[in-house]
Amino acid sequence: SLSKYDYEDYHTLEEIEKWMHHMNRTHSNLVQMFSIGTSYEGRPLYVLKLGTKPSTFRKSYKREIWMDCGVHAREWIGPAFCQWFVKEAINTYKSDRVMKKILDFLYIYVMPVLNPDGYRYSWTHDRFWRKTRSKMRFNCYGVDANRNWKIRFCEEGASLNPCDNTYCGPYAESEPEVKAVAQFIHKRRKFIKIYMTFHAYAQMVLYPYSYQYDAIPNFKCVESAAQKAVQAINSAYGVRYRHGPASSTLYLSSGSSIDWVYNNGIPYSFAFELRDTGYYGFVLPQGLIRPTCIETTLAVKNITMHLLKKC
Amino acid sequence: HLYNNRYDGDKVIRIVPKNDNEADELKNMYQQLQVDLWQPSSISNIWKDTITDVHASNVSSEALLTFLQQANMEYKILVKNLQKVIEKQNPSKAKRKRR
Repeated sequence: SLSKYDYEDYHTLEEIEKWMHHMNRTHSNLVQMFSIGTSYEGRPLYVLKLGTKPSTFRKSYKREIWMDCGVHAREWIGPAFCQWFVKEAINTYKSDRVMKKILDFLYIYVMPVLNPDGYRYSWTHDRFWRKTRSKMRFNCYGVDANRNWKIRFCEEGASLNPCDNTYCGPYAESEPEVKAVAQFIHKRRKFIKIYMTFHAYAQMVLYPYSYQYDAIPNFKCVESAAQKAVQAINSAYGVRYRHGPASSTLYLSSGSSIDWVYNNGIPYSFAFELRDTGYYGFVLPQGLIRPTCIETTLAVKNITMHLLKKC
Repeated sequence: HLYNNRYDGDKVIRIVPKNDNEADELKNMYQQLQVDLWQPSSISNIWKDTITDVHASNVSSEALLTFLQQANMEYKILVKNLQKVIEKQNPSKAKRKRR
């Protein structure tokens, strides 16, 4: 039963899609569901838009936030978090003044599974599948959906070999999943102020640049938001996250979404590397979904509130 | 068994190369064995002091462990049998499959 949906369990793609339809149907005051395109294998690329319609007393437009999960298929904690966040937003809208403020003043787009073909494949065939499922040369499949963006395409940290896990693809935005998100964000770039993408595992909050060691122009504002986000994470269960530019904190990588988004004028662009640091890695137990999602929700709310204040 | 028991005996091994030479040897070995790198995501990101977590099949892990012992490189086995972890940590998936 969808009214008893278990947010502390990992769900199949079919279950997530049914859940999205259910949320759309049962919470129409706060949720709108739509598709931004189709995947390589023809699956709809669903997005949930959270937020109340702006009242006539407020600005006629609202600033927007984009969140995506499930870019890399095997990182199951990502889609679990996106679902948890939607549930929290809806359930606490009336009781939590911070959440109320966020949803009244902003729209949040949540894409729980950016790479539905890969995610499904990780349930049915290969638990550790990372890429999309497009057919490539040498009888190999898939492209790394976080190396396929039109920014320093296929330079550092990306592979030209179609059989590698970090294959950048034959050309930028070759993957329909990446192209659809890029087109949507590009169209709404004047409104979207924060981009957040959720990955695993490393326990980090990262921001641009990924492809070079230079600091971003608004480093102080972004660094301050990231620092507060990791403090918020720590406040829940004492878990320590590192934060900083992706290039120096994690490693150099080209063609990543955070760099492309930042380059398109979105001032706050973050990649979360959720729990853990390798004890379980990609097979994070279900018992850790709850604490991971609670601490990450605090960080997301903190970053969002940072936007509502002036930096 | 989930996934047709394909991960039976697979291991996840953590190795931190102490110098450039070890890092290069490790890169070569990973390429030869075609292992599934968990951290970092690409072989090109392996340098000295980089934490590398690698998922190796039952057969590949034997070869990798022999190499590490012969090369006197320190390692830690994070997961001894990946299939068991998958089965244990996804009880509801097993239930679903049984249904």
